[in-house]
Amino acid sequence: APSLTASQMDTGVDWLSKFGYLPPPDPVTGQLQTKEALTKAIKAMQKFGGLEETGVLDQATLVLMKTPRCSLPDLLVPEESSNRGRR
Amino acid sequence: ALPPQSKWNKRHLSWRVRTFPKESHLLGRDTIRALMYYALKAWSDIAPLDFHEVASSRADIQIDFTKADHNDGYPFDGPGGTVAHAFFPGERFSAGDTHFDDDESWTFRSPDSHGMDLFAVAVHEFGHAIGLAHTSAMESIMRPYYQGPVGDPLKYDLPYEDKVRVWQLYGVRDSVSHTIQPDDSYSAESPILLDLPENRSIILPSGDTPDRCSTAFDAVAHIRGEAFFFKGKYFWRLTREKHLVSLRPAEISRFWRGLPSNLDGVDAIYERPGDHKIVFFKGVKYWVFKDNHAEEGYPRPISDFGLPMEGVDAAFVWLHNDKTYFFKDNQYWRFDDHLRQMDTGYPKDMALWKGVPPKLDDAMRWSDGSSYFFKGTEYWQLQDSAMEVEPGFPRSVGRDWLLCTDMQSDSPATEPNVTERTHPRARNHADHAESSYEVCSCTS
Repeated sequence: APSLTASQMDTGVDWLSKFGYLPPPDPVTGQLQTKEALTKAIKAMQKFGGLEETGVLDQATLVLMKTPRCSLPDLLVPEESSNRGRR
Repeated sequence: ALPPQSKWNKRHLSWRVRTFPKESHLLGRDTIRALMYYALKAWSDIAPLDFHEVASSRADIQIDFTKADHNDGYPFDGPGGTVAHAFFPGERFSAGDTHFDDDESWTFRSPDSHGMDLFAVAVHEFGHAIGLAHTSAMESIMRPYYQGPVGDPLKYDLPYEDKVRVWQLYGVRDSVSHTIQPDDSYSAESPILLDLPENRSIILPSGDTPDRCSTAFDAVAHIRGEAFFFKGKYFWRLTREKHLVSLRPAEISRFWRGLPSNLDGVDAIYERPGDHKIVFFKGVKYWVFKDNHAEEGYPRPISDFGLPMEGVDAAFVWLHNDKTYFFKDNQYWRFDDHLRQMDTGYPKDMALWKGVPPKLDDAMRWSDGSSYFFKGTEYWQLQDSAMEVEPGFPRSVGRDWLLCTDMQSDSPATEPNVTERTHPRARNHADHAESSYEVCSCTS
């Protein structure tokens, strides 16, 4: 498969964070995520979206990420364990 | 974050469209209000919730068409991308509020490619507004991705998946015939049941409904992950989490459409592997249901299966091999639903199922991988691929499946059942039944 551009990778990471698949970016390290965490997040997103769980940002995954959708995250954390001030 | 208890404590919820699209050339204001009304109605049709439109700024569900960053932590991103969101129930000021991206091209009765169907998105968002989170179920309106128009708002029927989820939050909406005995003090303006979904246990069943704690069931089935217990004209339903949806049974004819109106019970039911259609057996006939509607061309004779014309006692699909097993008296058959033919070498003697009694009421598999066999007020468990009953069985069906937690007697018929002990009104009902006056009153 053709390798992803940096822009596609950034878009993917942003998307996964936005919809609850990756933890919010650490304010110190910025967007740095481990490869394992990223793979796991992609698989979770693929499973939730009904795609094959490849763990890579393949074409089908990118297409789904571009599909219009609701703003709320797919994976929700209990409120008391959230470190965010608002939903 | 999802609040720990994400549901409304009240059942009457107000709503208003606070802001309309800036360029409302596609949809007029009245159309938008009507679509909101019908999107909310999709939920209130099945759950004990009532929505009413108000002009007040204190409406529970404030609906806005807004764009970009609108100071709620969920900025919109122009056409496409995120199109709407809603806030879960709770005490916060924004609870229930629903926002649509004003940069989208909102449409109604237009082809999918022409924009975003406002009704479809509104049904989804109001699902959040009453407490539902996203789901991965393909058929659900609560999938996070826009899936196009969903048809006529006046005829829209929520997917089964979503009905079950909202029932788990609020219970099932009672129809008029589900109410307790007609009472002059009750009127449409005072829908007393609507405020009491948690207190449904105080509602007595009508005179001819069986007692779930002491009855022997006609049929038990595992359908779409849930358990259904059938007795006479009624059935009880348990969710995937084994929670009883209601203490009161529902009438079979009011949910399973297409069976004869005079049907007095069913013999066995199972969900067909492969196409997930549901098969009902009664005597020498069977019906195939797609969801809760019988398909055309039924009933048909059970000889289609290669079964004898005496009928079946029980039917279930064994998780171990995905084959369907039929039981009658002390014999059983194995059927391949994928090939639609009976396996050779059957019937066999039920003695091969060690510990399982003959002349079963029914059998089913459950999500724990086990098979369960039911007869009388007892049941037997066989784990995984075992053909031998687990130690400690039989056990009480009522106690383990149907919330009869206080049942202590082995002869429930001679003891007050749990409903009677738990609720004074029920006890009175039982006591009164012993007087000729009350019996006469009931039958009249």
